[in-house]
Order: sequence, then structure tokens, then C-alpha cells
Amino acid sequence: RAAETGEDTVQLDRVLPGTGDFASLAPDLLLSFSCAEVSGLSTERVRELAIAVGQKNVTLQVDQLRCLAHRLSEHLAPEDLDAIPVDVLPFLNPAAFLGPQACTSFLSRVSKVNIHVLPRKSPERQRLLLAALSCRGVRGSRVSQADVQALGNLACDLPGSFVADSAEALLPWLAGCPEPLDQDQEEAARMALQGGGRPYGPPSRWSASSLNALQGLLAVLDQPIIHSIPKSVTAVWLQRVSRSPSWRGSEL
Amino acid sequence: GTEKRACPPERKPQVVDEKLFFYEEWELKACVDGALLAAQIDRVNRVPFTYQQLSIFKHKLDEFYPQGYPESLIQRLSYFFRYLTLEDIQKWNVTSLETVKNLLKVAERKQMDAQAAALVARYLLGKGQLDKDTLDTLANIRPTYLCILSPEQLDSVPPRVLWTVEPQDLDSCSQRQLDILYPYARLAFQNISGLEYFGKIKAFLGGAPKEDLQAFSGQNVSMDMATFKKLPLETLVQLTVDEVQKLLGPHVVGLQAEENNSPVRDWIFRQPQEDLDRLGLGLHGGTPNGYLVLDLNFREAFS
Repeated sequence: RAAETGEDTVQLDRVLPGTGDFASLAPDLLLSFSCAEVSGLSTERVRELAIAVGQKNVTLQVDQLRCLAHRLSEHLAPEDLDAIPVDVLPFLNPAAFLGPQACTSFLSRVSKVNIHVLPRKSPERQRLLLAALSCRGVRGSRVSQADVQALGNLACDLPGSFVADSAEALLPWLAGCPEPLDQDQEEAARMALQGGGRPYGPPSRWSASSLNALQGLLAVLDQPIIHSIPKSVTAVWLQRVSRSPSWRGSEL
Repeated sequence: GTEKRACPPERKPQVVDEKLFFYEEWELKACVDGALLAAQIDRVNRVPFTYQQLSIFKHKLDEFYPQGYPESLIQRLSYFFRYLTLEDIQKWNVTSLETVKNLLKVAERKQMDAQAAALVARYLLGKGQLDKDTLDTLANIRPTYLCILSPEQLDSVPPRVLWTVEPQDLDSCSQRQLDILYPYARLAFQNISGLEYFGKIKAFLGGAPKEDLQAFSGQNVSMDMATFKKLPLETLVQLTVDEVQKLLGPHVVGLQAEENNSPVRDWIFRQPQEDLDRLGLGLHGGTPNGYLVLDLNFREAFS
């Protein structure tokens, strides 16, 4: 351990407290800070560190993001959101951004970042989704296209009841979600696709572009749906995608 | 409907390709065999099969390898790894770090922390060593794998991993592992104090010595009952009623609900009843005033 991390830690211990300007530190050094070091800094210094990390485009580990966010949530104004690294946003406490303006400002940023660094059922992710729905004034399980757009990546977590009640607005978004749907979402999506409603219409009228558009939803199809799609359409389409690994690329 | 149907000879596939996408469920079950899938797993990964179809394929592979997949297949699993369960992985022998790294990449950000941890565990069981890159990858997943590491391997875990540990991550750790992790965590959190420190060290208290718990009892930490129940039994029973009361703060009332369960029951047996009475919780089973407790372990010596 000493051989692997000791050197950096010793260097940081010496450097962090005495550095007037974190921006002057090399990216490698910024990359190796520990939560203990962040805990030892004042709130203002944590903010400066976060800004420096953002400016240097340093990719932090989850635990580093979590402890930076923890400290930043103490005193963060909506106007600071642009200055801190976007990766920190999913870890911030949305309760720090109450009120229509503050929550909209927070949501507009957090909806665009990769929230998948947080486990799906993690309290942090659920907290973000609930705060986002409340910020949009969503009651019940109906969301509009505008809501889905505003929720952004958070919309991937909307449960099956939302999929069933808002299929037209939600399915195209779920199709592009990077994580597989959970069982609840999967069943609701399958029912909606089988039902033939908008936006995809009945499977018997699907074309290659419908199949392209389905993306991640393809995996939820069952045999009755598959056999409803014109076979010639599916066969040609399958031949094409199986030869090109690009569909895996989009999944990743 | 439950009758097993035979595969029509003309439907028996020689290769895995997109034609299988159109097979009925029963045809996939009757016609596709595990050997073909194992040999052509790369082709399985190329066709966008549905979850239902993939589930049949997995079942076929499981049937073909009831003792677990061989390493030659594990190395080529790639995306198919996502459909495997903890139980599947626990049957594996993995000796190649390259394989571990490739599969961890597939698992990354796919809510597969438990599978990733199990994979690493299987690799370590074979005495495999983890390099820094792999440990860094592991630092991004829930550290549920800590309890399967040996004392030497625990020592190789970067200290920052300890910052992400949640109490339930250590549920399957042995006392020996907890005893190792506790001082390691103390060191990792040495620069924080007060409630922040307690919040972090809480997950590791299953390895805490009596002196540290006594120190917490004077710090208004309000330990919750779940944490209290995970304290090492031998240490817990040595704490006095006064110390436990201070340690639990408002959670002390939780002792009532746990009165008949270990470890609270064991603790009650070791306390003077008059001290327990002072708590006003109606706890029974302490040592009555004027009585001694004989350690029955010495019964044979007496006789």
C-alpha cells in the first residue's frame, strides 16, 4: 500500500493545505486526493478544489465525487453549479435546491449528466428522481414529453406505472437508456408495444426504421410481438445489424 | 402444454445466427444445444436476441455445464456475462486476470456490483493477485467483496474503498476480517472527527475493542439498534448499563424489543438487575442484587 499510494498521499498531505491555488496543481495530483483530505478543508477551499478539478477535466472516482458533493452541499448556490465538475452533480443533495427557480436550475443540469455512476436503487438516485418529479409538479404517473425531456437521464428510472400511463412520451426515451429496464418497466413496455399505440404503432406495420428506433426496447419483445412484425422486415434488418457490432456500441 | 416436443430435424441449427430469432420458444428449447452455444458464444453476442431468448440460451448452457462454465468459455463470454447470476459465478474457476478485467468492463455501470464482486472472489480463491488497475476498477463498485478477501488481500485494498462501505457490505465478514478492517478503517478516517467520523466508522464497529465503544458512549453518537446488534458479542457484554445508555442515546428504548434476542439478551444476563431497572424499560434477566454469576464453563473443574 505504501508503495502504491503512499507517495501520492504524502505529497498531497503536504500540498493541499499549503496550496493557495488548486488550479496550479498537476492533474495527477488532483486526481489522488482522499476523502480525509477533503474533510480537513474549509467549505470555501472545498469549493475551490471542486472548481480546479472541473477546470482540469480530471475524472474522479465515485468515493471522491461523493465526499466532494457531501461537503459542497453544505453551502452551494445555484449559480455555483456551472463552476463545479458535472460528475459531482448526481451526488449533491437536491434538498439544497428548493424553490421553483433553484430546483429547475439544478434539474436542468443534473438531467444531462451520467447518473448511472449511482446504483439504480440507490437512495441518492431515488432522491434525485423524486425531487425532479416534484420540481416539475408531476402528480400521479403521467408525464408529458416536456417532463421527460426535463427529467433527462432521470426518466430512465420512472417505474412501470409511468410507462403504462405515459407510453407515448416515455417509450422513445427508455429505448435509449443505457441500463436494461427493470422487470416492472419491461412488462409495461411489452404491453404497450403489443397494444400498438403511439409512437411505434402496431407491430404488424413496423418497418426497419421502427426496429432501429426501438433500440433498447428490442430486448423486451416476446414471440407474439416478433411474429406480428412482417418477417421480411425483421430478417433483412437482423442480417444487417448482426454483421455490424454498432448496436452493441450504442448499448454501451 | 407441458409435453416436451422433439426438434424437427430441419430446424436443428448448425450455427448461431439471426434465424434463431424467429424460432418459437419450444423450438429454441428443443433444437439448440449447449455445446453449440458454448462454441459460438461470440455469435450469440452479435445478434440482438430478446431477454426471453437469451434466458433459454442461458438455461441450455447451464444444463450443459452443471458444475459451472469452464474457463475457456468464461474468457469468451463478453456481454453474455450480464445474464449470469451470483450462483453461476460462484461455481467458476477463474485464473486469468485478463478475463476478470474484461468481464468487469462488461459489468461496469450495469448494476452488476454483486456479480463483479463474486467474479473477483472466484479469482482470488485461486490465489490470484489483483493489480492496481483492477483494484481501481473495484473501487467504483459497492465493496461487497471485502468479506471474501483474505487478511493479506484486505491489506491491498486502497483505503479510499473504505469510504464507500455501507454497514450491510460487511454482513458476511468473519470476526477475524472485522478485526482487521476496524483498525484499517480507523486509520483511513483519522482526519475526520465527531459525528462525521462515527458515521463512517459505524460500518466497521463489528471489530471495535471495548475501549473505543466506551469512548463513543461519551460522545452523544446515538448509535442505532442495528449497529448495536452488530457489535462483537464478547465486547458488548462487557459494557455497563450506563455506557450502553449513553451509547444508544434515544435509541435505548430499542432494547425493549430486542430483550429476548441475542446479543441484547446476552448483555442483559451480564448486568446487575438494579442497573437495568434504572433504565425504566422493564428489562428482566439481569443478576439480582446480592447474587453472583458463576461461569458454567468451569462446572467440570468444580465437580
